[in-house]
Amino acid sequence: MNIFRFLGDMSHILSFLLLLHKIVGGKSAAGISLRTAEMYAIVFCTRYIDLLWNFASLYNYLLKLLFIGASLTIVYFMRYGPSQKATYNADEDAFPVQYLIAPCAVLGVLINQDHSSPFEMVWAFSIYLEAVAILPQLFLLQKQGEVENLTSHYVFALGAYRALYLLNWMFRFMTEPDYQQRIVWLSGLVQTALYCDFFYHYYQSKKGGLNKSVKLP
Amino acid sequence: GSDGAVHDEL
Repeated sequence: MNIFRFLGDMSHILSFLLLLHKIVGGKSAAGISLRTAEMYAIVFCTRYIDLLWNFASLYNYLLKLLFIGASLTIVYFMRYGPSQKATYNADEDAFPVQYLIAPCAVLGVLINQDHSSPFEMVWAFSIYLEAVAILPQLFLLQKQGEVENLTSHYVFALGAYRALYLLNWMFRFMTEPDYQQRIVWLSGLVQTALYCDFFYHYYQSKKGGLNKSVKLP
Repeated sequence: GSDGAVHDEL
């Protein structure tokens, strides 16, 4: 464990808390993409299936449970909560996710760390899908133009988590001789790059104060 | 994986 990875995980938890605060606490799903939420649920349920046979640490185990639980809770409320369903922008949340999921599944089978293991295929699929899962959310925000404060903080926290993980990988690459993980490097770079435009507009909007809303062109 | 390590990251 290093400081970048720890702060990355904390930033990831913060993004879940912000989203749960809005959806469950505030009973609103306005501006939130159910498609992105569902893809994250798929990402965590597939990647952390090794809960059943691997144990890296208590920290690792509990956070896996937390991420699966939080992502499923978000999907549940967006799908079945009456006020969440009423505020969800279903018409605008229209990114064609089959074009993300299918190629990720093919890539997961073809390019993974160990061809003999089905779990490695599933694991690689989850890494690829996570890299692009934010796209429907960014697409929805772009359509709406103006982003609510809580939503912008949520997307920022999610982007910060991945940027901190890039620093974590660099740190581990320099300090651990056996550390390779080429798949995660490339996917992580792609994922973080997708946030760059949002980061720019977030910074431009928030430099006058955290309560200024983000406007996207 | 082929590097023999359990995936220890989230």
